[in-house]
Amino acid sequence: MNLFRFLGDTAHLASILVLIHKMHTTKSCRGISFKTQALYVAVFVTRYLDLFYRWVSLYNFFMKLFFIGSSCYILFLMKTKFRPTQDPAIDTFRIEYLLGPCTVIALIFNYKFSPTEILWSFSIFLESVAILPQLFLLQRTGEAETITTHYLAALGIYRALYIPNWIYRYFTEGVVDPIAITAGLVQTGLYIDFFYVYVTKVLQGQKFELPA
Amino acid sequence: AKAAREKDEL
Repeated sequence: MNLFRFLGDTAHLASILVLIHKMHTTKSCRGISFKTQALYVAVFVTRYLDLFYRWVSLYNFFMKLFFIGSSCYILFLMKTKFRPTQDPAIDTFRIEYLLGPCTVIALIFNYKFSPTEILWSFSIFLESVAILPQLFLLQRTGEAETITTHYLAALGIYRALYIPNWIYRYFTEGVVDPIAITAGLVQTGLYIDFFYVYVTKVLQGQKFELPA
Repeated sequence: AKAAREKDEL
């Protein structure tokens, strides 16, 4: 464990807590893509199957449980309590365009052609694009509540921090994880446009609004 | 460097 990864995981944890906090305080899941949240459940469940057969550490164990549990809880909230505040008409990204290619790529690029390793690869590739329905929704509405942008910013910071973590690991442990690195770079790249608006508007105290 | 999956990462 190094500082970059720990801070990255902390940002990831914080992003989820911010999202849950947003839903409870505004009593709404307006502006949140159900599809992106559902993809995260798929990501965590397929990636953390190793909970059943590999022990890493107490930290690793509880973080995995938290990510699976909290993502399911978010879906649950969106489908029950806050269902009336959700607008499927604007959450229109076609996720089959993500699931299909990720399945094919996972079958080609994996560290071992075994069910759990293929699912792990799949989860890495899927995570890298899982934010697209959310960014698409944001693009469509052209604006976002400030708290929603903090959620997205924390999620982007989490991914960005994994990059120095891999560089650090390359120099200290001499190991590279090409699948995670490639997907991680793609995922971080998707946030660049968002971050530009976040830094130039939200952090200056303005509302998040995309240029017309 | 060796190419391998980092099994302790989340």
